[in-house]
Amino acid sequence: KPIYKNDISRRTFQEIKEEIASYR
Amino acid sequence: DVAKAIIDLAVYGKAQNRSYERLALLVDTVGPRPSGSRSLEKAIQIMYQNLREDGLENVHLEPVKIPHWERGEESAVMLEPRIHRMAILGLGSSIGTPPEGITAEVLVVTSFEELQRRAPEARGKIVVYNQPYVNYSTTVQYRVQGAVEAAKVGALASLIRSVASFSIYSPHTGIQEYQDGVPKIPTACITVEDAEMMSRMASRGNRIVIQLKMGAKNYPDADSFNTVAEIIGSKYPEQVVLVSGHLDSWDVGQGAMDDGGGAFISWEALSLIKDLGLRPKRTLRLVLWTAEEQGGVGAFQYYLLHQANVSNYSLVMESDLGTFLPSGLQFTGSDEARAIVEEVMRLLQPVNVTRVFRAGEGTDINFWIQAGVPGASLLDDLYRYFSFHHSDGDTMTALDPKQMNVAAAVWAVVSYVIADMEEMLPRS
Repeated sequence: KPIYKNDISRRTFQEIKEEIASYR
Repeated sequence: DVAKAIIDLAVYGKAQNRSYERLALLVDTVGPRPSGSRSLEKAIQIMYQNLREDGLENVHLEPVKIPHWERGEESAVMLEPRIHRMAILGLGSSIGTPPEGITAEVLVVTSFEELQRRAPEARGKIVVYNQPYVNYSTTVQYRVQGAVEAAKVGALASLIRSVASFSIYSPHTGIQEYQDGVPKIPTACITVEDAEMMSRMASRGNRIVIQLKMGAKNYPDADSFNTVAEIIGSKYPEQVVLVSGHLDSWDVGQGAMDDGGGAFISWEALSLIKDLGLRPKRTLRLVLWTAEEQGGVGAFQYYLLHQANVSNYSLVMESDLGTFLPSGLQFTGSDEARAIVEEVMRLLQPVNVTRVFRAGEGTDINFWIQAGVPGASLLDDLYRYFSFHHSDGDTMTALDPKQMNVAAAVWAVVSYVIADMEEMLPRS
């Protein structure tokens, strides 16, 4: 898995960021 | 563009001022709602009807037992060095005085440490605490424990400077706690102004004598209810985001700010989401707590009843620090959860409320936070909040509908997005 940011894999965190951004 | 739709509806659209107007109707109709009172139960029945008429789902009342204390008639008159009738507010759960009252000399201290140091002078006296206001959580200890500490050194009663950030001769009430094995003595808050005047008099060597009369009485526990309403989740209905405020208040003012504002922006969050035809993946649950002012009594019973489902709670939220223009969201949770909440708060850029602070908390949700559920609270202008808190100034006039609209928008966006995201917030 890619390196972790805050224990979330960057890909997963990035996905979550994109998911949240879609609520804008 | 869900966030923008919610913000537009709440702040600029047809729902603007709705939470303020709904709140004004309730508190003008019912007044303050102290634990154990008829007015609190009337407010609960009105809210039960309101939430059903608003088209929310699974609207129901969950029965609980709560304390019942009434202040009765109370007065405090300074007899020496001059006659001065003082404004006081007896503290919740305090005992009363004998009918003729307690007349005694006063010992003024500014801290528990000074009281210990001057303990021999306290016997048979009325202890007056003139503690400086540092912040609520630190200074409130004087209100809560002032009677016990004074009784330990033989005092007959305690009068405590109101825990307030600002005062225009306004006493502030609140709960206080006796201790097993320590004699119970009557205890009340006095105004900042009177506490400081007596401190000056005492420092000049004046002998101060006060006659205190309190009709306070503790009654058997009363029946009450936590009020619950939902928007049932579309995909993970067993999972929950809980958004809340408390419906009870002290017997002062209208209980509009504490915690009418928090209760009604929590209702507003569900109304906004319903109005937009949205249904999050998880269940969005509104809970209006009862008997928060007694120490989260209704909320604790709710926790006992529902704690088996703790793993299904993604986030618990309580607004109990005001609904003026929010400074941001206080959050308690793991770093990864915090990172996600920070992304969610970025959605509130249009109303410029994007900051995430530490220490998300609330008397009613702390049980869940201690069980590991992420928790959030709405952070507000605390100086303004604690100038009205638990005083007769807690009325609709203390609130601002435009600011309440923004608070409701923040509350609705956060609760909806967390309830609708694919995954629950990660735990620590």
